[in-house]
Amino acid sequence: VGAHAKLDDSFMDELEEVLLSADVGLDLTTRIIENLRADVKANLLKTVPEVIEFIKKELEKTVTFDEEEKQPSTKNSKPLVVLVIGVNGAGKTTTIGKLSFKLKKRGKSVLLAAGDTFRAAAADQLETWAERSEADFIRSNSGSDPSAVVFDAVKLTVSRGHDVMIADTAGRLHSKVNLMEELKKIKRIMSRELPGAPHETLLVLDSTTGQNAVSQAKIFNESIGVTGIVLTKLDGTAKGGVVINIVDTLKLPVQFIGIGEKIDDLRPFNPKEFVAAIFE
Amino acid sequence: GLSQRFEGVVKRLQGLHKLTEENVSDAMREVRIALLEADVNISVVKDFIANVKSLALGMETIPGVQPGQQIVKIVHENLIQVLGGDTANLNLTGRGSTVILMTGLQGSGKTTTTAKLAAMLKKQGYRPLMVSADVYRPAAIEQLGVLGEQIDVPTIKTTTDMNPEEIGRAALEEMTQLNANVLLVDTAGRLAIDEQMMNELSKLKDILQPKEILFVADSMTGQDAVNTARAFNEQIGMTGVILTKMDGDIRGGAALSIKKVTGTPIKFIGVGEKTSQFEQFHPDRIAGRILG
Ligand SMILES: Nc1nc2c(ncn2[C@@H]2O[C@H](COP(=O)(O)OP(=O)(O)OP(=O)(O)O)[C@@H](O)[C@H]2O)c(=O)[nH]1
Ligand SMILES: Nc1nc2c(ncn2[C@@H]2O[C@H](COP(=O)(O)OP(=O)(O)OP(=O)(O)O)[C@@H](O)[C@H]2O)c(=O)[nH]1
Ligand SMILES: [Mg+2]
Ligand SMILES: [Mg+2]
Repeated sequence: VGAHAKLDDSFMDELEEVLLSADVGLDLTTRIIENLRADVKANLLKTVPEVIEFIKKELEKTVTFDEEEKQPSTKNSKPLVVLVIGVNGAGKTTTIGKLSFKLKKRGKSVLLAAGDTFRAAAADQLETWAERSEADFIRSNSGSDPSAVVFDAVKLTVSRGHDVMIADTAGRLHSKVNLMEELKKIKRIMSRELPGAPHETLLVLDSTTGQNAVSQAKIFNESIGVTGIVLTKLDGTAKGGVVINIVDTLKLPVQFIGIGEKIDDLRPFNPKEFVAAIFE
Repeated sequence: GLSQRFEGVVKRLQGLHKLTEENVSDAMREVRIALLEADVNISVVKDFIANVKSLALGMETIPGVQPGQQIVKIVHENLIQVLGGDTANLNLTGRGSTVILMTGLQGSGKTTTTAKLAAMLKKQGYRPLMVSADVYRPAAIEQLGVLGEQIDVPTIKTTTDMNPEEIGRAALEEMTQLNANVLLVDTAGRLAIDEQMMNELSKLKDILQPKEILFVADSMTGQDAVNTARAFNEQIGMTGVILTKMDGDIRGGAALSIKKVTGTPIKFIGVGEKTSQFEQFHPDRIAGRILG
């Protein structure tokens, strides 16, 4: 961006376009650009490289989760129960496979629960990931009640002494009240069977999603509480800039990013690299 | 809708006899906000506004019609036109068999949409046959098979140790054997920047010679919609676009972005997870959603 440009209006327009194209969103982009214009006018920022450096630092700061704001970590619970949620096709099932692999490499024993009892071949898909990551696996033996699977999964996790249980859920649009009610019930059943569960609720967001991701995060968080975000498909051309707004306004940390379809294509979120990619 | 957003603009334009550069620019600022909030790509927004502006400028105001309302009407009607004007159908004309190739990014809804299309065609009296050429995603083939059972449409048995080209050839064979007149080919989701996967898709297309190449896109896609649609169009081509997950609270600006950069007609929309939740694309309905 503007490698040899001069600090003028057309450069600021170009910068605005970079942010908008990265799905940063209109409101946030407008605020950022207006603040920059004011700083430039006040001679606080005098050159293009200074502006770029400044805005990168600002965005990094915004998207870096304030550790002080974080809830006391329940990451040391045994067993640790993780609930994975998100809209259709975001990458939940695949992310669980990757997460399972990561945990197994760290010596944890893992149980994957096929909580998507609705979609065609959903349980088969997760079962493949359980096999690939050498994790234990449970699916519904009959019927289509995800709460029943989750109930059995919690029981099995405790009886077999697993360290972690990760529950997959069916994709659902946040605007569907009955599906959000189903999710609340899944959480209730979990916490009734094991107080404190789910210790982590991961919202999986597709990085190609536009501003709708903000209402996804808001509504999923209001319904059952989200403890972290996984941003998938960052190996594509989308920048996922919408998470800047989400971290800023909802105080939800981005824990991981998905960078491919293979079992080890999951990385911890790195604010510096994330922001740098926006300006590539 | 845009009219509410325009209230301030409408007030300022009251009693004018002509739409001028200044008052039209005023109105265009509101349109820009509406379109960007709806996820329409910034470059597409610029083109759309420039076009509407030139249509509006110099237009005489109509007696009894607020100039602001007149601009709203121009914006709305122009948006409907850019989105395609009217509904667009599948190209199934002519005797003999048709091959439909489904393409798109990961998770956009291809497999589910393949089944939706097959169910629709069966209802319309065709003899559809489905096949999955997705040998990568775990249980992708099973997924299409289960859907096929649900809608009572035959699905060719394929396995993950076949490659897509062999599957293409076998499918054409099977189509003749079973006397099916429409073959729907599901493919693996892929990134437009994945050379190897795009080459594979291109080779599959050469073997199938499809009459329809349907680009299945997630309606909640943001600014990136132009990049992926353009790349798929340039490298593979597309004869139709299907927007999925329109049953949400999605404004659907991706529709305008995709249509603008590819010129490809948007033919259908997915409005739910069930195979019956599938509709024709109506530009006028979507225009209203995008403008908010
Ligand atoms: N390129 C890329 N593809 C991904 C990534 N994560 C998931 N996918 C792909 O996205 C598609 C959807 O992934 P799933 O795991 O089935 O998504 P899901 O959220 O479980 O979908 P539903 O259960 O149907 O709602 C699959 O083709 C995955 O391989 C990623 O980080 N990068
Ligand atoms: N709400 C809603 N969900 C949809 C719609 N179309 C598809 N889905 C869901 O979106 C998710 C992904 O659909 P798939 O058909 O697996 O997507 P795909 O493009 O085949 O995915 P890959 O093969 O991994 O690239 C599933 O949960 C579907 O049920 C739709 O119109 N509305
Ligand atoms: Mg899934
Ligand atoms: Mg598929």
